Amino acid sequence: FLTFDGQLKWDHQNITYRVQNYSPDLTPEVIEDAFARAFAVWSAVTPLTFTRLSHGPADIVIQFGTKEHGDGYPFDGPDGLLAHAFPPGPGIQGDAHFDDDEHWTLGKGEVVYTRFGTAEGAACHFPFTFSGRRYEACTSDGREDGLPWCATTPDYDQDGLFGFCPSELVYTLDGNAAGSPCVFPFVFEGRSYSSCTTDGRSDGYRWCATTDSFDRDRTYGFCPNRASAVTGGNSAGEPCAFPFTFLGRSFAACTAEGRSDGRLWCATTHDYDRHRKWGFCPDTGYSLFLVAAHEFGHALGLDHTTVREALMFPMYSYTEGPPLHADDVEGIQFLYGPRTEPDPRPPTAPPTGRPPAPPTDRPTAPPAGHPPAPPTGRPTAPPTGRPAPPSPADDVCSVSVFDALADIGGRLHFFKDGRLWRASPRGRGPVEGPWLLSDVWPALPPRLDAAFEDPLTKNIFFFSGGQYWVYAGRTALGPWRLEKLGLGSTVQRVTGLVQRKAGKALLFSGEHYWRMDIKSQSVNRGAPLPVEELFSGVPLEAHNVFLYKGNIHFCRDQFYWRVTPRGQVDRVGYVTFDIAQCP
Amino acid sequence: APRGGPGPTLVLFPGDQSRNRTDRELAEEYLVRFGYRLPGEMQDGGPGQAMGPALRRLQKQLALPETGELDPATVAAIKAPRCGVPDLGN
Repeated sequence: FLTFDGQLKWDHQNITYRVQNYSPDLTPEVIEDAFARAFAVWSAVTPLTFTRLSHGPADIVIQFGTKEHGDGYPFDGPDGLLAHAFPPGPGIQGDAHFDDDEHWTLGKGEVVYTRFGTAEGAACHFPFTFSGRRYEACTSDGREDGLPWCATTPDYDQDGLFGFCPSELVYTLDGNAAGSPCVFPFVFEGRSYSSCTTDGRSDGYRWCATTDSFDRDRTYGFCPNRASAVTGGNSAGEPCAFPFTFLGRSFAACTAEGRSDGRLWCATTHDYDRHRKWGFCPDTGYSLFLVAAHEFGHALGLDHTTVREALMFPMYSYTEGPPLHADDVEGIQFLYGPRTEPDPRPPTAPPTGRPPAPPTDRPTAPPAGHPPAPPTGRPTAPPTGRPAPPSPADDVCSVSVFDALADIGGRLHFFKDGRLWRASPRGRGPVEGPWLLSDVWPALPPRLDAAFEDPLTKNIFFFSGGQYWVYAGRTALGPWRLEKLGLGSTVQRVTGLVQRKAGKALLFSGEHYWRMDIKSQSVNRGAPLPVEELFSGVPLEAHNVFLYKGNIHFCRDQFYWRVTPRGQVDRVGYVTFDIAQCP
Repeated sequence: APRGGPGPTLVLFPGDQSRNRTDRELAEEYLVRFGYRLPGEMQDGGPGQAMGPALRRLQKQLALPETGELDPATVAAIKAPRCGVPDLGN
């Protein structure tokens, strides 16, 4: 990752932002939601919070604009430059600008959200049937007022759910008319207009009056782009007019005729030869969420990275997964540190998939309190002791940073201050426990640094400070000093053991690792190797390393970095939320 | 081989911003815009060999093979949609 020269960053954590205007491509609600989610990407891994202001000065001012839009860094029409942002600071610094010549979507093509009607703002469902006919786009059929509408389920006749599609006849954006619809015809500078116009403006935005005379009342708003509106050309925002005539031929769909670049276009009147009004047909568009998350990275102090998979790589690419790469997380945490508090918990029940577990429901005594038998029947692998008495510390979700995690008996075990929990057999149900460590493995101290089960012998290694133990069945061996493994006296603790092949493992301690023969309990002679040489992109200060479901996990604070068998970090997340499946 | 009739009719669309520019013209503009080259460098040595070091910087930054040439991968990269913040410099 890279930061800007001078490591520009905000000197406070409660960042404010204001959305100055909206793109006609999406409804304001969808735009606001995309921005809020983009900020949440960064607040999830930092102590930063983001608050939207409706007016007044804000740290980050967000603006849509085209071409030269006031800052000396003009946009370039469709495609090419999508957006830009300024590093943290006063004034224009920290602001984010989006090129409104782009087709802004959520990355997968046009999503038409409705207003009013009976669908409470749901998106159109295309195709839908109405009076037995199939519709692929918004229609004004069935209405006398010409308002475009759509069904939000496949069958309007059956469900009756509908809403109005974006249209200047339904609402306007920004302006000074509080979203009132256009009034046609209206008079502007003595001329009558019966549709939205760009006259009187240099930025190309389409507008209308919301009374019959702008000259008299001066109330106006910007026209939202209708569904299936074209981009570029000389009619941006207008819908295609099918069928249209071009070079004497009739076209009922977008075409690449007449062009050498293969781009699809359509006319926005029924006769191109006569009116010459045209634009490019809408495509999948660019995800406002992803581009905003990238630009907000700049607004927080991150420069472009050379890691192609990272969000802060300069080129746009669409992804449905979490947008942050380990490189992004390291970069932003370099500036602001990691998140220090868990996400706020809603007061209502947790989402389905993890049943609520009030304290009174906790098992407190046998027989119900006995943990289920281990899957292998082996007496020592999983816990067999009695559950600990309930207390606030019993909730695995209240633990921010675990002492150690380890896959034992095919189930992930979570260790913290003398307690342990274990994941459900397939890792899909709620975590079970806690149990007292002293009940299960009595020889161990309450605070562990690492644990490891040798898949070959099923012996379990436990590490704490400068000592380690080995449990073979119910028999505890040790403790021994770490020097017995061949580690130098400077090694204060072991942070993890990961099996590489039968009988061999990697032993981690801080920024170094050793190759270890498990049977002889000895590491290779020679200097330890730096972790970063074998595992790029993982935190050097990892305090726990373990293998789970075939991937190596490096834990630092409440986060984990997951490394695939091919050595790539493919995920960074919260231990509690992602691995312990806390709500 | 087909002799072919008249080719497809190409039309000059009003307001079409997609001017026909050569890949080299696009690359030169890209190198300056995103900080790989200063505008003054454009004249140094003519438009040819002087692009090599700047192209290498670009290719390194964009995780492309560092050929120093305006190869297809580099041309595709400079035509791809992207953020307007310069990659190098302020």
